[in-house]
Amino acid sequence: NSNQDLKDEL
Amino acid sequence: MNIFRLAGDMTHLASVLVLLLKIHTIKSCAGVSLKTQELYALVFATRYLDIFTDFISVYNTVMKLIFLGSSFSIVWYIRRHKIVRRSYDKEQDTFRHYFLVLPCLLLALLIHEKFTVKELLWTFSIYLEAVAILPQLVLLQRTRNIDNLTGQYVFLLGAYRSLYILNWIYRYFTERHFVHWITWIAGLVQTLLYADFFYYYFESWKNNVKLQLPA
Repeated sequence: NSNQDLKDEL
Repeated sequence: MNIFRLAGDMTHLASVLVLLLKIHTIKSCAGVSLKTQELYALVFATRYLDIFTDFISVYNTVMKLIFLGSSFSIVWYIRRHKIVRRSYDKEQDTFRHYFLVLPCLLLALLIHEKFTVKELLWTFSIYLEAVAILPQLVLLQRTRNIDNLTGQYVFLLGAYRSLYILNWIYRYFTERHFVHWITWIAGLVQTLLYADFFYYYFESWKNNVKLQLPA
């Protein structure tokens, strides 16, 4: 899941 | 970006600003735990290494720089500023860093998603953030007389954590965005640490009396 790889939260 | 996430980020930002405002204008860090602030500086330094490798958004980068800058300036103020440092209560702020840092390092080495330097540091920062408030909570309990700004600082931090949990629930249902269970557990533990403080904070607010924690 690429969504999970990208850590877009702070 | 949903409303919970935005509100969470804004309360996080507000907490840092309240603390900086207190230190900068009153020139006092009474009741503030340097240990907690140093742990947060370490949390941000290990988590935000990705500003050099990934670009997510301008918002994301700016917020990361603010959290890095503010946490290191708070540490600088308490350690180096010639007036502020006099108000630091070293005798009361006795929590040992390594009690928290070493278990978090160990846990990150054992439980992680990927065995890469960046991923291990990120995981370490998640674990450490969950417990970094402990020296501050211990200090509040010891000093008992909590000034308004310090109370608000801790309240805003707790609000930020609670809002992030709502954000994960919301993202799960709307985007099918799965936050890893490591993040879930660490986030829940972190939020629960504030439960006791929240209870006394709301009691004092309801009864309109000064916030005091029981000994």
